[in-house]
Amino acid sequence: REFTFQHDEL
Amino acid sequence: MNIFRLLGDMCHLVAIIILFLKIWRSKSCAGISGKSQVLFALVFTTRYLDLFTSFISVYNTVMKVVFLVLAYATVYLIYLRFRSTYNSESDSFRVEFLLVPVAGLSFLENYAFAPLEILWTFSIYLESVAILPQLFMITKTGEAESITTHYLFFLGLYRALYLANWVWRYHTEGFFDQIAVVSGVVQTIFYCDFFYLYFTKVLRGSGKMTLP
Repeated sequence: REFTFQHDEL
Repeated sequence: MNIFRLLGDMCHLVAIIILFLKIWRSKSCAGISGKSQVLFALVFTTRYLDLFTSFISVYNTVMKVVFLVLAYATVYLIYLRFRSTYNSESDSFRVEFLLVPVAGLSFLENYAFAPLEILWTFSIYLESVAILPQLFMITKTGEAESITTHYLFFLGLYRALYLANWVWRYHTEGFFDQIAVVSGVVQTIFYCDFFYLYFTKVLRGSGKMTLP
């Protein structure tokens, strides 16, 4: 599936 | 950013600083698993490669750099500077039993089959089990200095706060990071037994935590 989000957590 | 994530990050930072200062001030890493610390350095290295590819916020960048620097500084203290105090014979957990399945799983179950994405997934899976050599060492020797238990307490608290963060983000943003959440739940479970001992032994008594 399409990968859409940034990894914004630490 | 919400209060749970901010508090979680602060607990994580406090845990890492507690460990670093304990070793630095006592000039000893007795009772500390060097293997767990190497695994955490590997976790930060493989996860924070996005420092070079994407900018999220000043906070995010600064925290990533601080975590990386402290992780490698801690490994340096254990394996080089205070190597003579390192209990290598008690730190006998076989890390290849963690690394091989974690590496395999990160290839099989990820969001995208791309190098950075696989490394990020690897770091998430590895973080969930990276504390096991430390917990194994405590079980093996049957005791831990109270400062070591404070380190583990803050590390466990960070995990628990991240669970609250995900519940919050799910309800407010519809955000759901399946890989992080499942690994995070697994990771938090590993601390439950320790939390029990921490509250019943360390906080009520004084000095070392000894296992029954």
